[in-house]
Amino acid sequence: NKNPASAASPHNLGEYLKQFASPQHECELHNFRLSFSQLHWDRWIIAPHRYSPQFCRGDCPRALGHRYGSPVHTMVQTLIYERLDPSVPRPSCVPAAYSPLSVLTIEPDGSIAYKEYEDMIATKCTCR
Amino acid sequence: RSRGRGDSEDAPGFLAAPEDAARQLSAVLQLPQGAGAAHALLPPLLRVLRDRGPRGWQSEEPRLQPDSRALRYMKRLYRMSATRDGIPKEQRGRLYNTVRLFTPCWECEHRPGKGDVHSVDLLFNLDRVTALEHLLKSVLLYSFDTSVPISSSITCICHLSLKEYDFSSQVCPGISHSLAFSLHFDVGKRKWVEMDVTSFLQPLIATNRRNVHMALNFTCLMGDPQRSTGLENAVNVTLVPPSLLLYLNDTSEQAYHRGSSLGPGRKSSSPLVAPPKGDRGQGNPRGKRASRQRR
Repeated sequence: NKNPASAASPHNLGEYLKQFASPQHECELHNFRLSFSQLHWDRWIIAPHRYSPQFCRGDCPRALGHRYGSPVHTMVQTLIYERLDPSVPRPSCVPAAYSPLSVLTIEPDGSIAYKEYEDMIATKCTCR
Repeated sequence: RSRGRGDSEDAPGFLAAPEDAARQLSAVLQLPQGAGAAHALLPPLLRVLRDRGPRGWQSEEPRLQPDSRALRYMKRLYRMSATRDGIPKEQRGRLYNTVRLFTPCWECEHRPGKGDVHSVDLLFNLDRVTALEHLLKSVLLYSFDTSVPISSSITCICHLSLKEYDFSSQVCPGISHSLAFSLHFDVGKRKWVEMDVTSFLQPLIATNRRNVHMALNFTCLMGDPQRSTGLENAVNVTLVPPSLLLYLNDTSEQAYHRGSSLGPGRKSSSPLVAPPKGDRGQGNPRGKRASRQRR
């Protein structure tokens, strides 16, 4: 209130605050489930019948804060994009953590294999 | 390399075998060597990504169909090892992240001689086991077709020997070492009987031997062996040639590595803590209680 200019134009405050608000389509984890029959792999993948790899999509806020667990570099990259070189891409919404997947398959020689694979299901997203 | 679509003459071998495709693509995509072989999903994934057209993934190589009994066993193992969403269950101290079941690729049953001694020669081909899959436990898995009444108990005395081909002599395979053991079980309750042969096969698999030739002689007696030893109680048991089950720890990057959940300094007594056993039902009740208390 001390600043007569802001008092005179309340919209400036709104504009100022907007840069800290979450984007409308915020970066978040989205469900995606596929079945191996869609890939015609169900003849040799016995289990699981369905696989939910999930995916990340959305905009990254300019001032990230702790919610995304993003490193400071992410804000620096936003700064580079906005002030120094627009050819440098803005930070992207990408998976930050995964969980493994167990798969039961028929091998070409007719033997049967149970295997656990790392990083097959996205469980969390981040901006970086 | 040609960047054309679909089958390209001048890029032979791309469709020859997924592993070959993976190996050639891995040279392009800088994948670590051997990643394709260790990751059954990688070669088909690479092929789908390489062939953009709808036909890309349909040219799967033919696969031999496994024995339905073996399939049933492995489906149960899957249910006990992973959740409905396919996520590996966390069982305290479980080290294996790979289980392979092999059925004999060659078997020769000898006519029963005096009494009811059955003998059979089996050959297992373990080519699918990669160098990064380290053996933790190996089990011979029996399922029985018996003509005895369900409720009785049977004792089988098995004599197992490993045969090695002595290529220098080109005569008969020599017997490298042998093992004798007895199995006592109630036919009524069990569909499967597991016979731990880890120490027996360890030296073979550790030296990357991929063809395992076994000779099995067994006699099965009805009732408790303590009370009657004569063959008059011999029972006509038709033994379905056993499958070979290998519990392995895959150390490749793509495999799931669970830290030892026992914490520093505490080790489980065996590399496999209570692996899924036959018909013991779903999981480990103690494990359930512990997780409930934790919750």
